[in-house]
Amino acid sequence: VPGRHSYRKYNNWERIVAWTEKMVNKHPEMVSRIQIGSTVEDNPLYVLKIGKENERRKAIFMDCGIHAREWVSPAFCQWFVYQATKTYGRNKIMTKLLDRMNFYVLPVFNVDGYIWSWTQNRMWRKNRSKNRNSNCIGTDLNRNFNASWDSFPDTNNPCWETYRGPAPESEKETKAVTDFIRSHLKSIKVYITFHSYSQMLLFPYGYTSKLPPNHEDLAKMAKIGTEALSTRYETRYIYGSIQSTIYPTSGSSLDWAYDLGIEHTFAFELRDKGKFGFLLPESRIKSTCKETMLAVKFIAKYILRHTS
Amino acid sequence: ITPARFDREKVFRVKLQDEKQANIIKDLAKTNELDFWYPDDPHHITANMTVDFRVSEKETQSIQSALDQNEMHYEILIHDLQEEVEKQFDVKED
Repeated sequence: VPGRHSYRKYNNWERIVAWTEKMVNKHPEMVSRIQIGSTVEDNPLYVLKIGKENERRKAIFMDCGIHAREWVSPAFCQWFVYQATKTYGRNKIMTKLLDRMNFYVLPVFNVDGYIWSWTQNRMWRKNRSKNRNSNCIGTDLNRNFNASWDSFPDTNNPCWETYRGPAPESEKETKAVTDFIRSHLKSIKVYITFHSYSQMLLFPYGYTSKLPPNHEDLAKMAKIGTEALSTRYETRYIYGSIQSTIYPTSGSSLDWAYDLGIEHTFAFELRDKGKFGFLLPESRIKSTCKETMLAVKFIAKYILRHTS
Repeated sequence: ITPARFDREKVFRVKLQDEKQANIIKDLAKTNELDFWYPDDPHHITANMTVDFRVSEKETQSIQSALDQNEMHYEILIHDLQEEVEKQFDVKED
């Protein structure tokens, strides 16, 4: 796939790595790149830190691309970094956010799977780790977190798309992310993970029908976030807890981050609702990213105002 | 390894009316290679849910017959997945 990086197109991993370097070079005062680990196939896991040096400020951690075939998700993380650097000093809200917060952005969580979805199988979902005693490849990284990890028997087969792995955090990718978040826990006030598709804004829990202590706050934020999103193109999102809105899931990053103590954790299921599914045309990337920015900026503003 | 192709593969959307229909889809998942797009996994299928899944060309006929025989409400979201894979790149290089 020749050509250079474009925010209006899907970019393969090679282009995304080059883009991270370009962003650091172009905005050294605002963007730094941290390698938080590497994948099963030894690809680097990069987090871009957006904001000023001060580590003690409130921070938001965002990850994209945990499921390989959900390509619009990494496209959003790239768009977010682009907008943050482009509109700082021009857009009042973004300037205020970046003057007082940091954003940690993991553009592609499941790098090996993402590469595989570009080179071998567009429909691939899991990572690319080998499973002992099985010919089936891969673990679903979003079932590999230590959050009621083994509570559902249907995640225990390496040949299934939602295989949870041999143990919680068994995957190098998962461990790199959990170690980074644990070591920055004092500053991280929000965890947001981006998936597709279905047009939903979800919050804990997935592994239980129990309501999180601050579920009213989460529901209010999700409601206003979906309303903010729809102001752009009237795209309708639904919102709610994972368990009540879609179905019970164990081992998810969202529940793990919440139980770790990050009181505001959300999962976006980006466009669309099934007409294209995972194959959202590139011509819809920009509008999907623009409307999602409105929801993310609302969440960040809310946290700035309502957390100590 | 030659990249996977999805010629004439289809994506079905089935609106399940009751538990019986949910079990039919779960049974089909046991005997066919269905790639579930929503929910992620056939174990999450319940009554009154909308289910999306990808079917290979060779299994389309039998799947469609099973849905028809059981008078299930379905639509085909994508008729040729390979075409959609190629059509997603609809923005020209800068």
